[in-house]
Amino acid sequence: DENLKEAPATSPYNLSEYFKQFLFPQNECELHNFRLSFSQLKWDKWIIAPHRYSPQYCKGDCPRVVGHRYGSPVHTMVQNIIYEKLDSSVPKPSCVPAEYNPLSVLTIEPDGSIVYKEYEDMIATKCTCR
Amino acid sequence: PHSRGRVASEKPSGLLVAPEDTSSELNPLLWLPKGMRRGYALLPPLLKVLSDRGHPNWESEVPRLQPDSRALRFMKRLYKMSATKEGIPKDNKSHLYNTVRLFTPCSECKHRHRDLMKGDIHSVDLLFNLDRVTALEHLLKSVLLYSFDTSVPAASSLSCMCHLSVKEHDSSSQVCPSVSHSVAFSLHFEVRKRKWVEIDVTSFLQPLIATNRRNIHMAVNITCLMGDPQHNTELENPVNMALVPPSLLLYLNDTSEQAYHRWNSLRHRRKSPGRPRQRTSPLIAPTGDDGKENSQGKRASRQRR
Repeated sequence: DENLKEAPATSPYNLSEYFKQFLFPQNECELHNFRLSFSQLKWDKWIIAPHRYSPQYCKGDCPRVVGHRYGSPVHTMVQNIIYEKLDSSVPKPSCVPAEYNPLSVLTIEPDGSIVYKEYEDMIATKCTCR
Repeated sequence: PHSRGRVASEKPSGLLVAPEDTSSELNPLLWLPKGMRRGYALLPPLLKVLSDRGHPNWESEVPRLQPDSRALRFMKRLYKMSATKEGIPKDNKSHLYNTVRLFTPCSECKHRHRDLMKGDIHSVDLLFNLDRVTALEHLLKSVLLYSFDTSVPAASSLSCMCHLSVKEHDSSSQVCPSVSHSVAFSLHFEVRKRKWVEIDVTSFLQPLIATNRRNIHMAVNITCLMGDPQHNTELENPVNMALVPPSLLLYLNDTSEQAYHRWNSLRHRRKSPGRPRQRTSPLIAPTGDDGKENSQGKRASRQRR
């Protein structure tokens, strides 16, 4: 209601324009698939397993009012307000990974020994706006 | 990067060096804060690819000794047991390790003698170089891994006597190492489809590996006979096995930042099962109160910690 009171008396057409700014952007921040094989990087001589690896990535615009939709801290909205109202040289919040999965890698070391290792944070599983 | 503190060397990056050459000033690993340099096994190659756009196939130039094919087969089998097809570690409570290293002996002098009564005594002197084990990798279990190329009929049982001694190279006489300590034990197993026998030597090697010993020189005598002492079948006709010199397998817990810590992820999942990881800001504590904890809460959180 408050928004309506504040909003200038406008024709229905402008009203929809007015509300558009609260809609979520078309290409909203979300997780995208990406799959690579270590042979593309010519690393398959020393990385024996896995053959394929899907690190995934986050891409898209962050809606202006992120709230808890992305688990974003309040700071994200503050940064958006700074960007819009005070100083546009301050970047808008970015779409980045928030959670990861580990990855097990089997490699041949330069001395010929073989090592199985489990690495943290190698596959993005969730995105957030920060 | 404009990070805290000074980076190790202000020199511009450029020249590529092999990951293990930590001496050269240009090694990107030296850009990392001291505490982080050790243990970044996968990082150097990633850094080099990022820092060098010109030579996409630089990796193929890095010489790598080819591993033993049997060792490779064992490690691929271990990988299949430990990770899914996508390479994600299986949540297996029993396996606490996040690193397994397999070393084949860099040199071995075989002594082979037969003593009909005691079967086929197979003894070898083995030297393992453990340079690749980092200071942040803590030993959980060490195993001598024997693979059998044997004509022993399947489903037969073997009883073996194993005598293990570690040789110290004291500074005076580099040539003839003196035996420092030894252990003897018997083991019994069924040779079915099994191609491997793991002899647990953890307690035996623990002191050496804990003191960050880089080279382990040991003599292994193993005698195997057909039969099963438990069912007092006569131990007869020695098995003339073509025993391949054993590999040394180290199950380790890598305590570095970028290694996967099962217990840590389990704890994290319990805390916030579905929400992205976020710091509880003082303004909005998850429980909605303004961040004051009653004494009860304090005690409970202290216990949890």
